[in-house]
Amino acid sequence: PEQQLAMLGKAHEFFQICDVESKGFITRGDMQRLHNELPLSLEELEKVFDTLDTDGNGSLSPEEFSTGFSQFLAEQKVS
Amino acid sequence: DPNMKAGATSEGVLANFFNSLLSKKTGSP
Repeated sequence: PEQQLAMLGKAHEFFQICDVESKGFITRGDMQRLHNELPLSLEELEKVFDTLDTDGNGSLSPEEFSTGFSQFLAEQKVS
Repeated sequence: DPNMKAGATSEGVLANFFNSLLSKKTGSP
């Protein structure tokens, strides 16, 4: 439970890094802007966006984002 | 196999992305 809260807090922090205009969602363009801040290629950021955008509506909700983050954490624990 | 290299799978690329965010956060107090 405590870990869950910490995870959500982190996910929220990261969401805000991506959602610079505080729109409440992340667009493909927001994701590509991270190219300047993160050591990832535009192609990789596209892939991240597509992976997180599970409903394929072209924007990432905080829920989609935190779901992706918790999946990442789960995989980290397994490996 | 080119698909085996790190970051080629969606899981790998997602891990890359979140790891970068994590190190970005810890990198700046």
